[in-house]
Amino acid sequence: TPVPIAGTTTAMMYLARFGYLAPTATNPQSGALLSEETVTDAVKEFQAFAGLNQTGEMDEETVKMMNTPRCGVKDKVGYGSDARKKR
Amino acid sequence: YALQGSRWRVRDLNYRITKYPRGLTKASVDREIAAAFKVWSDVTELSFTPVTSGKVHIEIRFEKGEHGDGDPFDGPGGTLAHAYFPIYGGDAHFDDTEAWTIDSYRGTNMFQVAAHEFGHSLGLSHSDVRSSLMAPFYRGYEPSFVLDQDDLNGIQALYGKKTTKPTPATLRPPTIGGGSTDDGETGQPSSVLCGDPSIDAVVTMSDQNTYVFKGSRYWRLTEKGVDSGYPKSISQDWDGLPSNIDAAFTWTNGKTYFFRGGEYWRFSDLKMDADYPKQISKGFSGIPDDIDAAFVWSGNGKIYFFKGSKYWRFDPTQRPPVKESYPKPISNWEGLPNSIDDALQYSNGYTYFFKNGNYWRFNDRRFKVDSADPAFPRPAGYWWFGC
Repeated sequence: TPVPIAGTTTAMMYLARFGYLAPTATNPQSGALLSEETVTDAVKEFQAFAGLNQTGEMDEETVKMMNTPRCGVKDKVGYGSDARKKR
Repeated sequence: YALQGSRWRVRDLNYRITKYPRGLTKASVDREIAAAFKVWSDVTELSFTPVTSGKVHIEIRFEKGEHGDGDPFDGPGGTLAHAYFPIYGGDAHFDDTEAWTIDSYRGTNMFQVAAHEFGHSLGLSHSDVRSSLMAPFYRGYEPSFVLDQDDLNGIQALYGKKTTKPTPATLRPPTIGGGSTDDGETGQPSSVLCGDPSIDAVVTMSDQNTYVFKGSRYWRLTEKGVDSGYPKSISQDWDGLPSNIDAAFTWTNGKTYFFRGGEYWRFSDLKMDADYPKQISKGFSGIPDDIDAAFVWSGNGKIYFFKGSKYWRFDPTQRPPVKESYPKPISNWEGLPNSIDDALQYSNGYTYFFKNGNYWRFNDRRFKVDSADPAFPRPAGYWWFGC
């Protein structure tokens, strides 16, 4: 049985919220199963956007950046519906 | 920068604050919001007019939690605000659980966040240029605001350049309540340089003033640190000079040369000479593009260029100006690191090398980094910028 890594869910929610993962990735009703590569690529994309080393890992700098106060608008708009469009 | 894909068809926009935040007077909020819009109207032909009733282009609200758009705020920290692109209405919402402040290192600076959000309201997406206003992350209070070249390029791609020159007073947000600023009139150290004392370039001009360049801003140095009234915008004051320059030096003819990428610019004081920029490969044959540093060494009057772990010596009186024996390893300069940010022969005759917020003083006679107490490298913020 896969064992969740501490903080993984939170990180995935962050990545989905700001456009690095499809919104369905964190929808408990969809039962989405993501490959490790998909998640690693999403982390790398975030790291690139934030000007961090692109390790693909949730290292200290990445976690710190994800905890930095920020604007709620998505960084990438490639995935699905954007909350900004609802109006 | 990144454009979302929509923009306003009209240039004269109006806005209305329909819900004010707790803890600040309406008048002070009005001033901050106006200053935030002014960031964009100073560099385009856009105009923003506050109104108190009726239908408006951009509605501004300070809200808590769920506030009707399906994108609830998350309490203090985290998400601070969000805004809609023009095609979705342009409205801007701010999380009212944040401690919004004005001209203070405490809380969250309303002006900075509002200026960012209004960038979205005008059609700009998030930028991956970290120094830009449109980067998504809040950087903390910055007392002296200058719009980054990246933001300038983005907004002018949408709405064109301003044809009438903004008044100098509009180049920075007003100081509300007469409080002192960290970068301005009080002559206090620059928080931007003190927070991150790494630099792009440093050069002494023919008028003997020394300038530091970093991103889209520049500072004039004095014996005590940064001169009052700085930083200023490179694009505003240096005719045609880009941001993020690589290196600079002043030649014995009094001309100052700036380098970025594969190009160089020549200035006489603050005026760019005609027909610049030019290609480095044309004007400085034998010198690579994307150099790290350049300076003129009074020991022999030759120009030295640094890049990575190598350096080149350039003698414009010789053909070829760079001998075949170059490049050579920087390790020849005992005690110097590779990949320096820039170097400068200062008016005291010493040559100084800068890297990552530190500096080294080079002893020309012994051809090694000076032994001194405290030892080099030393923090540039303290010794050079008066932090």
